[in-house]
Amino acid sequence: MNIFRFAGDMTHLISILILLLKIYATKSCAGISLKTQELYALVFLTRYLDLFTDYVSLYNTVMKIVFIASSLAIVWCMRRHPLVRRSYDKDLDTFRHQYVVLACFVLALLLNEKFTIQEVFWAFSIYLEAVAILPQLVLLQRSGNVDNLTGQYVLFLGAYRGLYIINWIYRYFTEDHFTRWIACVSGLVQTGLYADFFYYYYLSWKTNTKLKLPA
Amino acid sequence: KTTKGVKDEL
Repeated sequence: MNIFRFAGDMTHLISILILLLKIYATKSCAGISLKTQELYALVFLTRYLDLFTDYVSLYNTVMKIVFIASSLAIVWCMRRHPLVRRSYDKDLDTFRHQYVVLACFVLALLLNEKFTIQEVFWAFSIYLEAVAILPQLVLLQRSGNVDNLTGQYVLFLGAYRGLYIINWIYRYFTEDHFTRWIACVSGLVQTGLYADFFYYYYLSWKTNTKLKLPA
Repeated sequence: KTTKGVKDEL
């Protein structure tokens, strides 16, 4: 475990906590895409199938449980919580994410490290995570303005991906058995998706204006 | 040392 990977996990955890805090404190999920949250819950559920079979470390096991529990909690809040669900922008969150799920699953059947249930679902979760943010970015563009907590949520998510890429570069040069090409390539694609959001976020911060995404 | 293919990241 290197510092880049640990920092990446922490920023990932912070991004989820920001979302939970925003929903809990404001009892509102305006500006948050339920579809992105559902995709993330699916990512964690399909990636951590090995939760009870392969024990890597206490840290890994605890973090996996935290990620699964928090992502399901967010989805539950947005779907079931009587107050929160009223503020969900159903007609803005129209990204057809079922096609994305299907495409990732087909890709995982074709491109995986080993053709076993666990490996196919792992590859599926890696591809799905790369595109899971799309409904959220589309919703932000649709709603035009980005409230600062949601903006920070996406910012921390981007930071987590960026730190993971640095972690892979570091591991590539320091370890002889480092082959996670599926995660690396998919991670690069995912970070690229954030790049344009970062650009507009930086512009809004620099010009001290409200973050506006071009429709 | 992680052997090839062991998923030791999140």
